[in-house]
Amino acid sequence: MNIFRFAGDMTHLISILVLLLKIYATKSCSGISLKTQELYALVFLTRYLDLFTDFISVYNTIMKLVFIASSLAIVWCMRMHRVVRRSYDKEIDTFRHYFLILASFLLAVLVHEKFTFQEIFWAFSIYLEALAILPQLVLLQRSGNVDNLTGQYVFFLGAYRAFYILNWIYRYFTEQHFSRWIACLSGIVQTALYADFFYYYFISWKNNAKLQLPA
Amino acid sequence: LKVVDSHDEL
Repeated sequence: MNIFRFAGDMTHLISILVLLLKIYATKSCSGISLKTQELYALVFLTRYLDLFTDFISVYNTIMKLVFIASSLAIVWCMRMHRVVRRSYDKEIDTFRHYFLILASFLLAVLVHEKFTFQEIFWAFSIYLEALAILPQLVLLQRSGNVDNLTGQYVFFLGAYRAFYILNWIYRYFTEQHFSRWIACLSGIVQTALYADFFYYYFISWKNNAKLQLPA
Repeated sequence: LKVVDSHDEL
């Protein structure tokens, strides 16, 4: 464990807490893409298949449980909670996310570390996570104004993988034969997808103005 | 439970 990875995990945790706060405090999920939340639940469920077979550390196991439980709770809340579900922007959250699932799975069958069930699903979860934010970014552009908590949620979600890139650089220089090409290249693509969001987020922070994404 | 370090990251 290094400071970059710990900072990344904490930033990821903060993004989830901000989202839970937004849904709980405002009893609304307007501006949040249910499709992105479903993709993230799938990412965690397929990435942590080794939850009960491999033990890395108490921290690792607890964080996996938190990520799985929170992502499923958010999907449940947006689909089933009688108050929250009414505020879901169903008519603009129309990204065809099944294509993202299919593309990630096909790529995972072709490019993986080992041709085993667990490794193919691990690679699938890595590729899917890189693309999972797309429905959310599209929804933000369509819905124009972005409320603060939603903006902060997306910001922290994007920042956490940037910390992981620093973590991979650090591990590359400090550990022999450290190679995580799949996770690293996918993480670079994932962070790059946030580039324009980060730009507009920075502009809104500098001008102390509301976050506006161009349509 | 086997302790591994293959995917030690979240």
